[in-house]
Amino acid sequence: CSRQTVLKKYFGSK
Amino acid sequence: MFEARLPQGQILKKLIEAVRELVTDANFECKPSGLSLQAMDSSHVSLVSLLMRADGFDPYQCDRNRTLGINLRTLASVLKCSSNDDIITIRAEDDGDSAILIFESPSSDRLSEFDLKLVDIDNEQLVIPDTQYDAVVRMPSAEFQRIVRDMQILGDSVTIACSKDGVKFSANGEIGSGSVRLKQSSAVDSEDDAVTVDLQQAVSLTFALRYLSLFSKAAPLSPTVTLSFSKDVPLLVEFRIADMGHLRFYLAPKIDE
Repeated sequence: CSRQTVLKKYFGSK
Repeated sequence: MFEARLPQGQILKKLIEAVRELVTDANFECKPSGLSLQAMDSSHVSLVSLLMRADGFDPYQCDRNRTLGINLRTLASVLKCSSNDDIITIRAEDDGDSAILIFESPSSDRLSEFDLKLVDIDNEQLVIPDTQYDAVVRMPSAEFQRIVRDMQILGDSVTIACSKDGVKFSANGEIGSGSVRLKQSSAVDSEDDAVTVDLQQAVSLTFALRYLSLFSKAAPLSPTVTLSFSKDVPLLVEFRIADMGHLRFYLAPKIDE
């Protein structure tokens, strides 16, 4: 089973 | 005032068709250097990043930075009222609460004008760091679209493995499994038909096909697409827009639990 992660884990917020 | 006239109006039509299912509302950032847009899908798994440089428009006028919040479904419906060979102008008055779209036939004998109400969008902006990717695959965009469609027969996700030999897409589900392997092209008549793999190190990642399928709707924009991979980093899918910019999609990888 795999899980989609959110982009915020990789990219910082401005 | 902001005014951008796009002689190849169909570029805008193709762009909005490519992103309207992924993003509902988006802020168009208008600056003297050009037009840009960044928006995440509602589940925050993928990101759309658009750049259209000022020099791709003729003319382009932007006295001060403007943010135009536009509902993309509405914009897509309005753009359907234009013809493929129309010249499209986007205009916004400094104190206005609307964006004006003007469609001009090539002979200038038909002019239509639509006034779109702007919407307030609370848009979280992400900072995308410069990334040295492990593998960069360039292939015909129609081939990418076909593989994504074919893999969807089998399951919800696809594993993409890049090696020095080429790139392999594989999927498995309840009905069975399958794969498509593309070798690096040795000699092709046209560069647009080539498959190239620029490899720093072999990499294999798994992604949701639903999103790749939405990204592949941008295929009419460009004959080629570039896929950039690094371990534990979002996939970058890039379509170049003529000589004026790019449409990029980022997708977070699936992680094994």
